[in-house]
Amino acid sequence: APSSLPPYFIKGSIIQLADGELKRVEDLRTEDFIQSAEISSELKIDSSTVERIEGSQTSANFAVVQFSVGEHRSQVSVEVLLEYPFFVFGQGWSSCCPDRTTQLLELPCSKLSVGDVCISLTLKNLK
Amino acid sequence: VPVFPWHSLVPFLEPSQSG
Repeated sequence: APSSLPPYFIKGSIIQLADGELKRVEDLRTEDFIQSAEISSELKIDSSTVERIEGSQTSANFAVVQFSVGEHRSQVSVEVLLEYPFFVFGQGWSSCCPDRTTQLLELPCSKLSVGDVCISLTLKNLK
Repeated sequence: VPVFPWHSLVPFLEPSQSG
């Protein structure tokens, strides 16, 4: 089955950080996201802990990942393709099925597990 | 060659939660 993942996850894709620096997607590090969010006027990084990973009811190609998001520990579930990569703090790209991710995108990838802390975005508080 | 912004790569979670 063809992947419908966005093109920027394909190995070699050029990503622009908030300070203008260009990096390949496979070379991104935790610090790149943190520093970009610090520069951003609107976005801030949240820590989203994986609480549960289940197969989707609707399609075998999808998984439902439940996160505990931010300091308020809001419960958020997202349905994603098994090969969809999340960025885990201090570890890098991780997906429910890293073999598929590597096969389809050539993106080096680890196995996403319960307890992993992923980088997510939220709006900066306007106060 | 297309260039993608860094914030496309990580999910936006916790919609409209504040305070």
